[in-house]
Amino acid sequence: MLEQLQESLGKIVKTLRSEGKITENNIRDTLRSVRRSLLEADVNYKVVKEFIDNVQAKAIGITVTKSLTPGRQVVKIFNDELTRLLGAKQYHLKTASMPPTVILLAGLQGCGKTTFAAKLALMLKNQNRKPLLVSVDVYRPAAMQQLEILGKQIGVPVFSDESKVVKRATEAVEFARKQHLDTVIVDTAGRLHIDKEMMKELDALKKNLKPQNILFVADGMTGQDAVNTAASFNDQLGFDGIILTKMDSDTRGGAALSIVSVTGKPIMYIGTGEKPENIEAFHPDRIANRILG
Amino acid sequence: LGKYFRIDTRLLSTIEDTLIASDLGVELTDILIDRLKKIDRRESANLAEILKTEIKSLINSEISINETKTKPRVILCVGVNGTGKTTSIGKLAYRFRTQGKRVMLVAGDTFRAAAYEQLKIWAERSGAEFLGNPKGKDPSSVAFDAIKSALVKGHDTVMIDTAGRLHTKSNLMDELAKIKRVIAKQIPDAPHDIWLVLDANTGQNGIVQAQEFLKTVGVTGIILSKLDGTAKGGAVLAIHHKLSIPIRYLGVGEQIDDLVEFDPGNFVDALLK
Ligand SMILES: Nc1nc2c(ncn2[C@@H]2O[C@H](COP(=O)(O)OP(=O)(O)OP(=O)(O)O)[C@@H](O)[C@H]2O)c(=O)[nH]1
Ligand SMILES: Nc1nc2c(ncn2[C@@H]2O[C@H](COP(=O)(O)OP(=O)(O)OP(=O)(O)O)[C@@H](O)[C@H]2O)c(=O)[nH]1
Ligand SMILES: [Mg+2]
Ligand SMILES: [Mg+2]
Repeated sequence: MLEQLQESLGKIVKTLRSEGKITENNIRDTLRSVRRSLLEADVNYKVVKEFIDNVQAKAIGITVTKSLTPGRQVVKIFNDELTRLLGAKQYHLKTASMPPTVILLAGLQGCGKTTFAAKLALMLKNQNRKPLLVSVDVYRPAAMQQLEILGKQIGVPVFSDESKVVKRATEAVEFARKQHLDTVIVDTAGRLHIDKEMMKELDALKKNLKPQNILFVADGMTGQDAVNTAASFNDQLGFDGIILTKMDSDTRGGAALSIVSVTGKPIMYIGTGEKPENIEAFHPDRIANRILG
Repeated sequence: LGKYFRIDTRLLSTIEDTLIASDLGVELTDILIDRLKKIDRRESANLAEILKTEIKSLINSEISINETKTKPRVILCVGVNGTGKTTSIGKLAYRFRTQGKRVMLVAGDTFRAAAYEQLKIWAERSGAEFLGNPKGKDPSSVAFDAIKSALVKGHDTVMIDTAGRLHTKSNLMDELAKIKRVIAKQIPDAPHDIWLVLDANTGQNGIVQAQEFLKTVGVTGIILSKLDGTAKGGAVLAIHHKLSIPIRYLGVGEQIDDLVEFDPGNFVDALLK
C-alpha cells in the first residue's frame, strides 16, 4: 500500500518536474481513458478519433496550470472543447414572412416525434403564438388519433382532414392561413433513411410545404449508428436543427456529439419526459459533462 | 506467441472498429480482440471465420427456453419508450395464430395517448382477441381482468402490453413489479415469459436497461427490433454475455410478418457484413 502511494507520488512529482508542459507522453493514459469513456458514452468511434486528435493537437505544448496534473488539465481541455463543439452553432425557429410558419418534424421510428410535436405546440402556445398541429402519419395504427388526443390535452387545434399525405399537410397550412393560426407543426411517420419511397415522401412534403424549419428528431440513447442516420437524413432532406429526446434517462447521450459532428447542425431542444411540458433548451456544457462522464 | 507470429495489429484495429461500430461496446470488444491476439499469424486468411466463431461462441444456445404447457401461457412485454413493444406483440400474435393458437392481447398501457387504440388495431389484424379498458388508469387491474377472462375462455396465449418506461423511474418500475405480482397471484408461475423489447439503434444504455428490468421483474427473453435499419444491434450480444438472457426474436420491419426467430449464425453474419 505504502509502496503504491510512493510510486504514484513519484510519478506525479516526476511529471511536474519534467517540463510543466503537456506532452504526448504525459497524457497518453488520459487520452486512452477519455477515448474509452467517449465510446462507452455512445459517441461514434470515428468522431471519437477525430475529436481526440484535434484536442490532443490543441493541448500539446500547453503549460500546465500549477494546481493540475497534465492529465487533469487535458480533461478540462476536453470538456471545454466538447462544450464548444456542441454549442458552436445555434438555431432559432424562423418565422415565415407570410404566415403561417411551417415546422416539419422527421426521424426514425419511435424516437419521439409525435410527443415532441405536442411539446413544441405547447411551448409556442405559452409564447402567445397560435399553433396548429397536423399528423401525416397515415401508416402507424392510431397515429393520427395519438396527436389528436395530445392536442386536446394541451388545448391546441389538430387538423384532421384529407387522407393523402402531401394534400393533408398543404390543406392544414391553408386552414391555418384562413383561421389566422401562425404556425403549423407537421408530424410525420417514422421512417428509415434507407427507405427510398418514404424518403421521397419527405422530399415531396418539403417541396410542397416549403417549411421554414425542418427538425431532425433523434433518440438520446442511439448508439454508433447515429452518424449514419443523421448524415443520411441531412444529405437527402436537409434539416435545420436537431431535437434529442429521452434525455431524462441515464443515457450518456454521445449521439449528441456524433450527430452535431457529422452534420454540422445544432441541437435546439432536448426532450426530458413524456409530458408536453418536458422540453428544455439545450445546454452544451451540461451535455458535454454528461458525455465525458 | 512470438511477436512475429501474431495477427497484424492494423488488422486487429480494423476488426476492433467494426465491433465498436456495431455497438458491441468497449468491454465485449476488448474480450474478443484479446482472443484474436492469441491467434497464429498464419491463420490471418481465416480471420473472418475465426471472428464469426468467436462471436457465436458467446451466444449460449443451451439456455433452456422452457415453453410452458399451462394454459394460458402469459407473456409480459416490457421495455423503455418507443422500442417497438406494441408492434412486436402484434407480430407475435400473428405468428402464434398461424401456429393455431388462440391469442388474447391485453392493453396494459393505460398511460400513453392512443395506446389502447393502437393495440386494438393489431389485435384485429392478427385475429387475436382484445381486452382493455379505454378509460382505464391501472394496468394491474387490466391485467387481472384479462387473466380472469382468458382462464374462463380458454385462450392458449395471453400477451400483455405495457407502457414504455425508463428504468430510471422507480415509480414506473414499481408499477411493473405490481403488474407481475397481480398476474402471479392468479396463475402461479405466471407470467411465464417476460420479454424485453430492445431497439437495435440503442447503444450502451441497452445494457443498463436490461440489467434494471432483469433486477426489477426478471427478463426471460429479448426481442430486438428495427434490425431492418442500418444499426447492427450489437449491444444485445453484450447483454447476453453479461446477463445470459436468451435472444428470442428479431423485428425486421413494420408489417405484421416482419418478425423472425433469432438465429445466432444469421445474426453474426449480418453483424459483420
Ligand atoms: N421518457 C421520455 N419518453 C419520451 C420522450 N419523448 C417521447 N417519449 C416516449 O417515447 C415513446 C415514443 O414516442 P412517439 O412520440 O410516439 O414517437 P414517434 O417518433 O412519433 O414514433 P413513430 O411515429 O412511431 O415513429 C412514447 O412512449 C413517448 O411517450 C422523452 O423525452 N422522454
Ligand atoms: N423499421 C421498423 N420499425 C419498427 C419495428 N418495430 C416497431 N417499429 C416501429 O417503431 C415505432 C414504435 O413502435 P411501438 O410498437 O409503438 O413501440 P412501443 O415500444 O410500444 O412504444 P411505447 O409504447 O410508446 O413505449 C412504430 O412506428 C413502429 O412501426 C421494426 O422491427 N422495424
Ligand atoms: Mg409518431
Ligand atoms: Mg406501446
